[in-house]
Amino acid sequence: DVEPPPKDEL
Amino acid sequence: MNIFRLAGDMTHLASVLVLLLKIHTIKSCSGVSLKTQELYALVFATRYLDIFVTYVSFYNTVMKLIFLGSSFSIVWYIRRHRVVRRSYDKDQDTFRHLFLLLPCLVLALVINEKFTFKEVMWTFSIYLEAVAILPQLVLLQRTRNIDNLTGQYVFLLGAYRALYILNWIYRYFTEEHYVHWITWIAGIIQTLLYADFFYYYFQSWKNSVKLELPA
Repeated sequence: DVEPPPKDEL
Repeated sequence: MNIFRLAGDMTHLASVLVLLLKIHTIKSCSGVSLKTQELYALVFATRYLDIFVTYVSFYNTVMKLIFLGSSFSIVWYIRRHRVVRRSYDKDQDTFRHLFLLLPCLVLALVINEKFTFKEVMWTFSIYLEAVAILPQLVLLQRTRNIDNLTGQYVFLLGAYRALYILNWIYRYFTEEHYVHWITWIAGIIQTLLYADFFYYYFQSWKNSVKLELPA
């Protein structure tokens, strides 16, 4: 399972 | 951060400032949908629940605070300001919040990355943002009286969404594992909602006539 990308957007 | 993301954030910021400035200086909110503004306030409140817990960057925190502050100020102006509230087209702005809120909530409970309160709220905010512009678009079509600032507000919001898609494409090719399916699909749907508006906006711009949407 790939780690979900960080939520770094607005 | 890439140039598309920055340009997207700046158009988003510009859209909110245009609207606040319009309301603040001419003390009128005519043509502005309170329903859409309330939905945006809820979008930011549910998306930035962890604003003081998860730190991404100074830029992100400041922008989040601006979006929260501006969206709630706009709602306050339309509902509470002694002069502004009289210009609100209440009888035209009849879109029901619930028609958008309920499906988004159900969808967020079913389709999400992780079934936790924070994650479901975040997903809900993504779905809700995708459709929150609908009451505004309906109001524009209904009144057919679009002043320049309201037209620019909707145009800038649409531009922000389009730029975010370019940002995702860029990130997809430059970063590893950068796939946010939920955000992408909701974002594409959101951008498509502006297609019709964009068409008439550019037509009016090309022919330098006043923007008017067909009934």
